[in-house]
Amino acid sequence: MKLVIAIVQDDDASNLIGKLNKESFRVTKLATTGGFLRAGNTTLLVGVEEEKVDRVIEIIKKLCESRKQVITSTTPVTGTTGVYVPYPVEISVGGATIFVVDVDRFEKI
Amino acid sequence: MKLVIAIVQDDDASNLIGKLNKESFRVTKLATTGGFLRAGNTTLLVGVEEEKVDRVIEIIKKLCESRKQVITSTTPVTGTTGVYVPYPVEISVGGATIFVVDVDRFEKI
Amino acid sequence: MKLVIAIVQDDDASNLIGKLNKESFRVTKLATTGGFLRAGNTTLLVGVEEEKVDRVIEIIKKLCESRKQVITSTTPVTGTTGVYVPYPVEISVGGATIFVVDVDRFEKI
Ligand SMILES: Nc1ncnc2c1ncn2[C@@H]1O[C@@H]2COP(=O)(O)O[C@H]3[C@@H](O)[C@H](n4cnc5c(N)ncnc54)O[C@@H]3COP(=O)(O)O[C@H]2[C@H]1O
Ligand SMILES: Nc1ncnc2c1ncn2[C@@H]1O[C@@H]2COP(=O)(O)O[C@H]3[C@@H](O)[C@H](n4cnc5c(N)ncnc54)O[C@@H]3COP(=O)(O)O[C@H]2[C@H]1O
Ligand SMILES: Nc1ncnc2c1ncn2[C@@H]1O[C@@H]2COP(=O)(O)O[C@H]3[C@@H](O)[C@H](n4cnc5c(N)ncnc54)O[C@@H]3COP(=O)(O)O[C@H]2[C@H]1O
Repeated sequence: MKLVIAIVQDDDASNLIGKLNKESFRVTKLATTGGFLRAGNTTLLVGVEEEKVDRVIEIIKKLCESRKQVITSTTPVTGTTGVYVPYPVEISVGGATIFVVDVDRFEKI
Repeated sequence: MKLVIAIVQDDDASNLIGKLNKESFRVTKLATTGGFLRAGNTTLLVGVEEEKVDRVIEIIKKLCESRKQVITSTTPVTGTTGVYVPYPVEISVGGATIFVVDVDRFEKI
Repeated sequence: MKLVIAIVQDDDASNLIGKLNKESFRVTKLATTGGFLRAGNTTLLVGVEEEKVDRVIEIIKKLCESRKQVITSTTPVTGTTGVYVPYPVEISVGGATIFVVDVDRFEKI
């Protein structure tokens, strides 16, 4: 038995949990916070048989891959008050940090 | 030193923590969410000497055993509006999922 | 790779995260609750290379050492209603409980 601890973005968490559940994986969700950006993120606990760890990581990779997203940001026009010009900015979202820890003993009551 | 990670139902958590504390076990509580039912549950961290792991699991088993509970559900009477008939439904509550993980190093500051 | 799990007081958490980040350590924060006092505390997850574990523990020790703090408590004066006399009380704050767990496998997506 292994415990997969995956820290993912909030936006990807719901889809990821759904997909893991669909393949009969059990998941527990923790609402956590990133230390650096101080923004909310999600930590998932997935206890799984050793031979299934690869599949869990594959699903996380597919659903949480880093990707570029274009958002509209606004910047004030110099020389005027309150006039804003929208312009496109590319940011990178997604990503996941995964720790796999060995489980000495597993019990279901 | 071992770290016991136990996922239990919210209703059992408070009693369980009290009982563990009474036997001088230290406990930290995390408010978590079940992936499948998307309902709140509780995850406990209990760092404990290896020879005490059995006792911690025994206490969890006793306080969180799966049991049947009868709740009153209501079902609308067909053909009428707003008339509800209460009837008994048996649901199963309790249960716990327990992971025991080895601790390389333990420090108390 | 090791996962450092540190349970610290809420008051020390923000400074501690800042200091760990300054030395390029990555940190995830969990809002947790102490089982005994039922008061909020903070649990930090710090995934770090094995040779850096000592440094992380050193930083935690420095920022979370147990120390005495004098607070003003008030006690009602016997024989009167509503008359309170402030007097100094020494309490101990700080402290940390640290578990270091081995990580079988680490992935960054
Ligand atoms: N080894 C580890 N142990 C425990 N938790 C870990 C971890 N590696 C990543 N995390 C968690 O995953 C979140 C995203 O990390 P990522 O490395 O993709 O993205 C990070 C990274 O690119 C950057 N960053 C984080 N800490 C940094 C530091 N000390 N110096 C420079 N950049 C940092 O800022 C992004 C957001 O970081 P934030 O802390 O808000 O949120 C982090 C943190 O909650
Ligand atoms: N291996 C594991 N790793 C991490 N966390 C684990 C785990 N096994 C159990 N849990 C945690 O314990 C809660 C209760 O699980 P239990 O197996 O008793 O009861 C479960 C199980 O009977 C059923 N269930 C869960 N996932 C399922 C799935 N993928 N397919 C079918 N039934 C599922 O629904 C109940 C509630 O599940 P929910 O996810 O809301 O809540 C789960 C989850 O938070
Ligand atoms: N082995 C372990 N496993 C998991 N979590 C651990 C742990 N050791 C400590 N903790 C966590 O760290 C907090 C502070 O523990 P500390 O031992 O400094 O300070 C403790 C200790 O001095 C005392 N205490 C805790 N449990 C006790 C018990 N069963 N009997 C007597 N005193 C207890 O009350 C203080 C506050 O405890 P509280 O439970 O509210 O909060 C605890 C708990 O959240």
